[in-house]
Amino acid sequence: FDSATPHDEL
Amino acid sequence: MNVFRILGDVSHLLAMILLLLKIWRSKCCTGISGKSQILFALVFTTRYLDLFTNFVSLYNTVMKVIFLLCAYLTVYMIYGKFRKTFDSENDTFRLEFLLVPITGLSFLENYSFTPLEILWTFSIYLESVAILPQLFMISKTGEAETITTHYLFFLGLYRALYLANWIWRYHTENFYDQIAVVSGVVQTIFYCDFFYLYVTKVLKGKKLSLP
Repeated sequence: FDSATPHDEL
Repeated sequence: MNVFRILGDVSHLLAMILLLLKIWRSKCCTGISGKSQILFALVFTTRYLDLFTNFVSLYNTVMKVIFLLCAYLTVYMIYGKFRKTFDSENDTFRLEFLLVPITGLSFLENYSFTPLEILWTFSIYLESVAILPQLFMISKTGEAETITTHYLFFLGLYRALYLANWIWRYHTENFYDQIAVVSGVVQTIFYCDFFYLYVTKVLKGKKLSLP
């Protein structure tokens, strides 16, 4: 898993 | 920010405003699933807790606030102001069948085991199935008002545009959000059957009714 935080999408 | 993302967000916003206007102008929410709207309010609440912890951009913050307001206003219209017109007898989807597995899954598959991140994951999984009570209601009553189908169309269009956004971001930024992408694909699939009916019936001027 590749962390996508912080989340910039709605 | 790319064109697919912007159009996706606009389409999402348009869907919510369309639904609100429909209820407001007709003073009637018959045919709308209150359960789906509660789920969407829950989706935004659990996802946008980062409003307090993380600033992305003014656009991001403003849109989050608008989405939250729209979601809660819709729930209020259905269960408050126009509850007499709410068709609760046909809104019988069992929410625990969605909430229990999704809660479990968000604890198992997440980016990090922290409260905010688990809630974010929960919101992503929940959004992918939140429309099911609405689709279930339509299949139960066998029909939907045309304006309701436009709402569903823009909601589905938003999902499809987000898929294009992720393909774009993968190639240009090497950005890849596995949880969002997998859930997003699942969610878009739920709309395919509806899209077919929308194109073959509603766009040809007929009312959406099932045989």
